[in-house]
Amino acid sequence: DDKQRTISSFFASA
Amino acid sequence: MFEARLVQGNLLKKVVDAVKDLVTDANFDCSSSGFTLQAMDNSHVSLVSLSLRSDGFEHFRCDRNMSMGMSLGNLAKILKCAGNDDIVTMKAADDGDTVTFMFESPKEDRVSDFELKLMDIDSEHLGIPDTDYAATVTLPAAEYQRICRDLSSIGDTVVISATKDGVKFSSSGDVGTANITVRQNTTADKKEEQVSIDLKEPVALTFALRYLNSFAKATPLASHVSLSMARDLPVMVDYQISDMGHLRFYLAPKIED
Repeated sequence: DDKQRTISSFFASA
Repeated sequence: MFEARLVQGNLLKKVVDAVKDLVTDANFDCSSSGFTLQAMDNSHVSLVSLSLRSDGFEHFRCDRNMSMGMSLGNLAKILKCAGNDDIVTMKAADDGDTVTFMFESPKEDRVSDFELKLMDIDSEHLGIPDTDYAATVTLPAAEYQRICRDLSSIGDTVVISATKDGVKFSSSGDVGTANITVRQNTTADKKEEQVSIDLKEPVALTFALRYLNSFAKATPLASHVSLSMARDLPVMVDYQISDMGHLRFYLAPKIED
């Protein structure tokens, strides 16, 4: 099964 | 101090109703340029980004930048007390721990005010990079809502694939499989039925339907919604709020380990 990634693994802290 | 008067007060109600199930508590950030919110859901899988520009308000004053932490459930309870056609004014002092919502009926024969306690919320602010999306499909918001709802009865995830033939939403589960394809249709008689597809290159991504369904709670905000996708990146689900800004949702894809 595909794994659910978190959004913060794509968008870094500003 | 902060003061903002919104003639179309029910717009605020629609925004809060659209995000309150996804995000429990959030900081609303006010600056001279407008009223914004950025928040992740509890599982940090999706991100909500609201922007209401100051020029979309009838009156907008923000003397210094401030962040107002609110329980969205409590905010929704308060906004529920506003009439559909009421003008809504928000007011907060620079160092106060409350925000006041004033509701005025269009005939000016009823005025009410509700004070909401502010909360301290630790929130992480993420930078959303400018992205060259491989595909953007703009479809009626009600159609998007229907696709998500229909596919949810078949499976938990959806593969959205954009090709030159259209954008296909596929799901499978114990019941069987389902495929729904939407094609470009910019000549529909009614503007609200039009579908446009901007495809730079084919792209296919897998998403959890639960979140896409939750985003559809923003349907009353706009006639159309845009889905923008790029390989191995979160999808952007964008509802434009006319003359004011946008409510955008970002959802991380499911990716093979």
